[in-house]
Amino acid sequence: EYIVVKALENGVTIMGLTRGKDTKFHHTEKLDKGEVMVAQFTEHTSAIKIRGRAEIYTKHGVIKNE
Amino acid sequence: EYIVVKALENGVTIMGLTRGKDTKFHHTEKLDKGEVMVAQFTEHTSAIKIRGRAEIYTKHGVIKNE
Amino acid sequence: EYIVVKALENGVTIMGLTRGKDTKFHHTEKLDKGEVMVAQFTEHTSAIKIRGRAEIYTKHGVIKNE
Amino acid sequence: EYIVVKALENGVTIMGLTRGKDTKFHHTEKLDKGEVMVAQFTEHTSAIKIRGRAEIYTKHGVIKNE
Amino acid sequence: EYIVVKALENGVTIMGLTRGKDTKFHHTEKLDKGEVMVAQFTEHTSAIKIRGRAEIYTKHGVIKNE
Amino acid sequence: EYIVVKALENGVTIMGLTRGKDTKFHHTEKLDKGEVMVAQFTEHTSAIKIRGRAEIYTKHGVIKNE
Amino acid sequence: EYIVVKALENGVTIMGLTRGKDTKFHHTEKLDKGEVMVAQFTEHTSAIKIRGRAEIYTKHGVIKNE
Amino acid sequence: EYIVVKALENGVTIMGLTRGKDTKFHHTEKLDKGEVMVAQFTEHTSAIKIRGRAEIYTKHGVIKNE
Amino acid sequence: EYIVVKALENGVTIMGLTRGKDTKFHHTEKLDKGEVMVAQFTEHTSAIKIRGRAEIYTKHGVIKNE
Amino acid sequence: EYIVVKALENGVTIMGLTRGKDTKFHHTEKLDKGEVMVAQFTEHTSAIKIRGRAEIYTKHGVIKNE
Amino acid sequence: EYIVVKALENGVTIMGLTRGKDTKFHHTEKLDKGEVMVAQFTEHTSAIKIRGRAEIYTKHGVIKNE
Ligand SMILES: N[C@@H](Cc1c[nH]c2ccccc12)C(=O)O
Ligand SMILES: N[C@@H](Cc1c[nH]c2ccccc12)C(=O)O
Ligand SMILES: N[C@@H](Cc1c[nH]c2ccccc12)C(=O)O
Ligand SMILES: N[C@@H](Cc1c[nH]c2ccccc12)C(=O)O
Ligand SMILES: N[C@@H](Cc1c[nH]c2ccccc12)C(=O)O
Ligand SMILES: N[C@@H](Cc1c[nH]c2ccccc12)C(=O)O
Ligand SMILES: N[C@@H](Cc1c[nH]c2ccccc12)C(=O)O
Ligand SMILES: N[C@@H](Cc1c[nH]c2ccccc12)C(=O)O
Ligand SMILES: N[C@@H](Cc1c[nH]c2ccccc12)C(=O)O
Ligand SMILES: N[C@@H](Cc1c[nH]c2ccccc12)C(=O)O
Ligand SMILES: N[C@@H](Cc1c[nH]c2ccccc12)C(=O)O
Repeated sequence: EYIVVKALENGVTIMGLTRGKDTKFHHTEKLDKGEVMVAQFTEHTSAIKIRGRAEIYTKHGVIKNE
Repeated sequence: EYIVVKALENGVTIMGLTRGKDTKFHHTEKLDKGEVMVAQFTEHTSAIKIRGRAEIYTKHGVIKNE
Repeated sequence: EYIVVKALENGVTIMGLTRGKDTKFHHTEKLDKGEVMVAQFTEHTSAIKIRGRAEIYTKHGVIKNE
Repeated sequence: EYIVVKALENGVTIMGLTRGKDTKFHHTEKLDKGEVMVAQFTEHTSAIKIRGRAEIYTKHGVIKNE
Repeated sequence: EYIVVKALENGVTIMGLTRGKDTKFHHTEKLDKGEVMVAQFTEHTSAIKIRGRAEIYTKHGVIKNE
Repeated sequence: EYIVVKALENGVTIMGLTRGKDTKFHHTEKLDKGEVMVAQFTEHTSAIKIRGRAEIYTKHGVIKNE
Repeated sequence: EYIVVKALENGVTIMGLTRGKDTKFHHTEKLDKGEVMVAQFTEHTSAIKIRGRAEIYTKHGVIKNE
Repeated sequence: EYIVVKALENGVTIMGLTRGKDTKFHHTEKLDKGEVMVAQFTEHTSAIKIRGRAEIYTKHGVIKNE
Repeated sequence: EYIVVKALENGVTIMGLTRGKDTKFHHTEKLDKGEVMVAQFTEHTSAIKIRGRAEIYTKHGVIKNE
Repeated sequence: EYIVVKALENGVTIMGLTRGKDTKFHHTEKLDKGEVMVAQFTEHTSAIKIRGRAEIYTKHGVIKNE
Repeated sequence: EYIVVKALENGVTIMGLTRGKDTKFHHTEKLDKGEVMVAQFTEHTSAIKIRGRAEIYTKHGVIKNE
């Protein structure tokens, strides 16, 4: 399973939240406008948080956030 | 399996409920308007509760709560 | 497998029934109007009962109870 | 695998039949009008019998019994 | 795998045939008009015979017997 | 995998052929008009032969034999 | 995996070919007009040959041979 | 996985090619006009060659060779 | 997984490339016009090269090469 | 699972991010205009970042970045 | 999983990139106009790069590169 995030502005952040009892940010990836990140769920990442204007492609459809 | 939550207002909360005999909140994530969280079901999370105005994308369709 | 319940009024209850020889309620979650709960079937939950006005999203369609 | 039963009147009963050589009722759940039960097939339940006016949602379609 | 039988008259019978070298009836369930039975194939049941007026919902379609 | 046979006349026969090196009839089930049999392939049954007027529901479609 | 053969004339033959290094006929089943045979691929049968006028239902469609 | 070959003329040949380092013909089956062969890929057969006028039914569609 | 190649001219060649660290041709099959080859990917074949005028049926569609 | 990237200009970069606790770039592949890269998620790659004008083909659709 | 490459000009190259910590070219296959290569992802190949005018058939659609 993976999601795709396309940044529509500079400074979009994609944060990976840890899998397990605790929920913390283990990595934050910054995207500039037009950059695309394709990210899987993994042994270490069980939730992903996205800030900033972006298009988020998932199996449940495309989400455009403001 | 994952769901996607897009906050339509500030202060939307996503609560993870523990898997197992007991059902408690193990983590609460706060989203500001426009932020998006993609969250899996995991070894520690077998139910998720969402409060506040948001769009919730699931395999059974998109749910808009008030 | 999970179902999604969106409360259409205050006081909607979602009850988890135990898996195994006995069938008892092991947890009751109360939802206020507009709150949404996404709940899996698990090692401890093999049936779910819902009371109150709600929309219930399942793989067999959306059920609106009164 | 699960089915969904929505009671259209008070006193709808959902009976779980035992898995194995013998076939007996191990649990009867009573639903009042408007209540919904989502029930899996399990290690202990290999057949389910429903009495009373209800809508039964299954992978083969929605059955309305009288 | 399961099938769904809705009785259209009283006295509809659902017979489970044994899995294995021998083929015998191990259980007969009687349904009254309007009652519904959802029955799986199991370790003990590899064939099911239905007598009487009923609607039978299977993965190959709905069969109405007279 | 299962097939469904609905008898359109009395005396329809469903024969189970043995799995393995030899191919023999291990069981013959007689159906009267209107009776329905739902039969799986099993450890002992790798072919099924049907005689008489019937509707046979399979994953490849519905076959009406004369 | 199974195929379905419906005989359109008397004397239709269905031959099972052996699985393994050698390819021989291990069983021939004769069908009279209107009879139907549903046959799986098995540990002993990795090819099936059909002679005579019949309808053959497979996952790739229905084949009518002359 | 299996393919279906229906001979449109006499003398259609279906050749099984060996699985493994070497690629040789291990069996040739001759079909007369109207005969049908349903053949699996197996531990010994990893390629199949067809000569003569025939209809070949595969998961990628129906191929008519001249 | 298999592909199907139908030769549209004489001398069409289908080459199997070895699986593993090295990539060499381990077998070349020549097809005359109208002949059809159905070939799997195997323990020894992880790529296939086709020369000459042919129709190539794959899960991604039908490719006609010149 | 794989994605496909087609470069629409020179100097498009595809970066593989490491799987595991740490998230670093382990490889950067440069594409010139018209070149195509098909890349899997692997034991070492759990996220992929793309810079520059390209078409990105994924299971969630085609993304054109600027 | 495999992709299909059809060369639209001479000198199209298909490069296999190694699976593992390092990413190097382990094999380059040259195609002349009209030749077709069907290539799997394997234990040794986790990414594929294509240069030159070609049609690339993948599960995400057909990509025509310049
Ligand atoms: N650490 C949590 C992260 C998480 C996943 N899904 C969630 C839903 C709600 C809250 C937290 C989470 C877990 O692995 O379970
Ligand atoms: N602790 C419970 C949480 C839960 C999951 N699904 C539910 C449905 C209803 C009530 C509680 C739950 C469990 O793992 O089973
Ligand atoms: N304890 C029961 C709960 C149950 C599941 N499905 C049911 C259907 C009917 C009655 C009870 C049930 C079981 O695990 O099997
Ligand atoms: N005890 C039976 C219950 C049952 C399941 N499917 C049936 C169909 C017919 C009659 C009984 C049954 C069994 O596990 O097999
Ligand atoms: N005892 C038989 C019952 C059966 C299943 N499918 C059948 C088809 C025909 C006749 C008998 C059967 C078996 O397990 O195999
Ligand atoms: N005994 C045979 C029965 C059979 C299955 N499919 C067949 C097709 C043709 C002839 C016989 C058969 C077997 O298990 O393989
Ligand atoms: N004995 C052969 C039978 C066979 C299956 N598919 C074939 C295709 C062609 C020729 C023979 C066969 C085998 O198991 O492999
Ligand atoms: N012996 C070869 C046969 C084969 C399968 N697919 C092929 C494609 C091309 C050439 C030969 C083959 C193998 O098992 O791999
Ligand atoms: N020997 C190579 C063959 C191969 C498969 N797919 C490829 C793609 C490109 C180049 C070579 C290949 C391998 O098994 O991996
Ligand atoms: N090292 C991380 C890389 C990663 C995958 N998906 C992510 C989503 C967000 C941030 C980082 C990641 C991991 O394997 O989990
Ligand atoms: N050696 C790398 C090759 C690779 C696969 N997918 C990638 C994406 C980006 C960069 C490199 C790669 C690996 O197996 O993971």
